[in-house]
Amino acid sequence: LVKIKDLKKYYRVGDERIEALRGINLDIPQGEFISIVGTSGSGKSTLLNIMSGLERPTKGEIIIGKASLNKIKEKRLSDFRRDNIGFIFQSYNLLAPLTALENTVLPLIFRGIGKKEREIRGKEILKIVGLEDRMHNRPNQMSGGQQQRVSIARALINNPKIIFADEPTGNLDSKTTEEILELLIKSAKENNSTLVMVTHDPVVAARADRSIHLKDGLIIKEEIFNHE
Amino acid sequence: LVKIKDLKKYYRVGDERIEALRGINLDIPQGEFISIVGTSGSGKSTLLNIMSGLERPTKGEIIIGKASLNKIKEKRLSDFRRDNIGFIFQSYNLLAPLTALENTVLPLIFRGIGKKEREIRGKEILKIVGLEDRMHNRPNQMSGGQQQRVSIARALINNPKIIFADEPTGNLDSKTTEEILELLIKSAKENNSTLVMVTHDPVVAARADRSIHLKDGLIIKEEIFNHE
Ligand SMILES: Nc1ncnc2c1ncn2[C@@H]1O[C@H](COP(=O)(O)OP(=O)(O)OP(=O)(O)O)[C@@H](O)[C@H]1O
Ligand SMILES: Nc1ncnc2c1ncn2[C@@H]1O[C@H](COP(=O)(O)OP(=O)(O)OP(=O)(O)O)[C@@H](O)[C@H]1O
Ligand SMILES: [Mg+2]
Ligand SMILES: [Mg+2]
Repeated sequence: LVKIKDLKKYYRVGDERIEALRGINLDIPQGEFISIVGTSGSGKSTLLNIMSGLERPTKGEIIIGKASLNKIKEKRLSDFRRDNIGFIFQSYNLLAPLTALENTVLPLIFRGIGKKEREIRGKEILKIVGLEDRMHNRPNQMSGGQQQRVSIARALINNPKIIFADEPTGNLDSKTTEEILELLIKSAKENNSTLVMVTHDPVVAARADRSIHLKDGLIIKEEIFNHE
Repeated sequence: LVKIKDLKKYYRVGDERIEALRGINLDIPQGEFISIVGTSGSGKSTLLNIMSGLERPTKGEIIIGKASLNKIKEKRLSDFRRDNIGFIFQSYNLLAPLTALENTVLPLIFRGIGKKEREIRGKEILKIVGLEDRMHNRPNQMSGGQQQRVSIARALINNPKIIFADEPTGNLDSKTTEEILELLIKSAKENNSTLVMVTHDPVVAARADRSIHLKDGLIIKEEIFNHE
């Protein structure tokens, strides 16, 4: 499903060039759960942003299904993301003036889903992540982990074909982490969705089918896990 | 040094009352390293915010040294924080238009320290957290963990008497986590500073002298650790 060929990403800061990704090659079959680990600054978020079409590569190709993300125009790219991708951001990216419920149903608004159905589906997913009594709170009226769970609810509400999760459990205690992991894995299995998860937690990383290790913008190691 | 007596904090959302803290009693001697754990939403950040004077309690007392934080006026409270407290936020709270170096030296500007000395001290602490080649990057030009480390550098640059850290290693891999922990513990020891750290990582929590467990706004357990 996801094919990455010799992917490079360079940033410019002043007259310095930062090589965030230096040549990534990776194939991810539909329905796989793959985790990405590596030290702070190794390129994990950058890789996720490019895989999901949020940023363009400097060189190389990223193909999802039949769509060549590095080639298609911005409007088509944004439609593609809206229809196929759920993204859980490392810093949540919730809209401050909106409540948990309003933030959660944003992807449904973009797909033209009516108010009544949005409310039903929004409440349902918020209940699943344990936030049914925080539905009408705005982000600054919630804890860090509660905001993270709204971000997760918003990513899942569309049953996307691919879920990209950047540190989805970084602000959660172990019990809530386990519940969220179970939710992500179960939703992915039900829809045969691909789950690509960046994490610093080796216990979380080992729940995947496969784990790739980044260091200085390159894949230095791959681990395959057998779960029963 | 820090005395908390029957501390309560209630929030109002619509016509609902959320009891974030329901009666906290805690004494922290100068120089102690205490960790605070608990599930998402249990009141950890709220407790930290009140202990450091960033929020006022609804009921109860918070005394640091001779200062009664719940009683003193806003201006005196803000001077007290500036002179005595370093705070590492769960969501970093960096200023977007400023570089890593400029964000880091903000506490020195507030204390009237001159430009030359600010630059020397800022570069020194950024080098210690491994960010000397990101000094002139703004937050959106840095990874999550790099932003977290700038937040840490900024909190330490004043050698504050009390360091409050809200999930300081949540976005860091295990190697960087260890380096940052060593730094925080070492800086605290050198200045006989008190270190109050919220964390979800039980390994990090166990590095403290003592750990308190919050659940639904109350302390339900205390653990004491003996380190050699
Ligand atoms: N400004 C606010 N208005 C309303 N409710 C709030 C506000 N701030 C916090 N809360 C609520 O108070 C409770 C405690 O929040 P707090 O941020 O202290 O939790 P926490 O233990 O730090 O959680 P996490 O581990 O998720 O960061 C939560 O249920 C939260 O929804
Ligand atoms: N917009 C940008 N401009 C300049 N440099 C950037 C930009 N975004 C990222 N970088 C740099 O690219 C490198 C990789 O960043 P990335 O966010 O992918 O790291 P990461 O592995 O997600 O780190 P963390 O674990 O800390 O979140 C970092 O060194 C960072 O400073
Ligand atoms: Mg990242
Ligand atoms: Mg918190």
